[in-house]
Amino acid sequence: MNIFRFLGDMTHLISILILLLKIYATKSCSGISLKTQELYALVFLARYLDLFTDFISVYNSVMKVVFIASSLAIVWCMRRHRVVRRSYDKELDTFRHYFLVAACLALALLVQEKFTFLEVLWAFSIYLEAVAILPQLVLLQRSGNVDNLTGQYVFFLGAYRAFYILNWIYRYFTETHFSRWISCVSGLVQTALYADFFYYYFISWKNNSKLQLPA
Amino acid sequence: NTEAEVHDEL
Repeated sequence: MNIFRFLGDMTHLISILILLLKIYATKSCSGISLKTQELYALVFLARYLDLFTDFISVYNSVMKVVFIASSLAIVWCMRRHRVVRRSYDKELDTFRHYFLVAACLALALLVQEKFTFLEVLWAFSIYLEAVAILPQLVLLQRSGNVDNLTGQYVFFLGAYRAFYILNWIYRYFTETHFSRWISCVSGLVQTALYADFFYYYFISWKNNSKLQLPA
Repeated sequence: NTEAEVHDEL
């Protein structure tokens, strides 16, 4: 494992911790898209079924369990927690996420490395992860004002993607048979979706002002 | 190479 992959995993983990912290400390999930969180839970469940079939390392297995557990916990809190669920911006979170799921499943059936159950699910999870942030970005755009922790959450998610791209570039030059084009193309799409958000994030950071997205 | 890659990333 190279440093970029490790930093990518760590920023991913930090983003989830920030989200849990926000929900735990403020007992509020305002500004957070339940649809995006449900998509992430689905992404992790579909991709990490290989916990039962392939063993890569203790690190990988532990991280997989952490990602599945934390994403389910967040969805549970937003849907079921007595206090937290009241702050959910339901009327702003109207993205039709089922269409994303259907489109990604169709694409996974057409384009995958091998037509087996686990490989189709794996490709599905990669495609879905690439677009899972869309409901969240739409919600932020609609609400305009972004609170600090929500801004940090999306920033660290974006950083995770950026580090994974550096990781693939590194692996491309250091490994002889590195050709995971499904991951790379999807990863590039996913990172591109953050470009706009990053732009406004850096503007607000430079001006030392509150993060605001244009309507 | 038609073999599926080992998915060693998260």
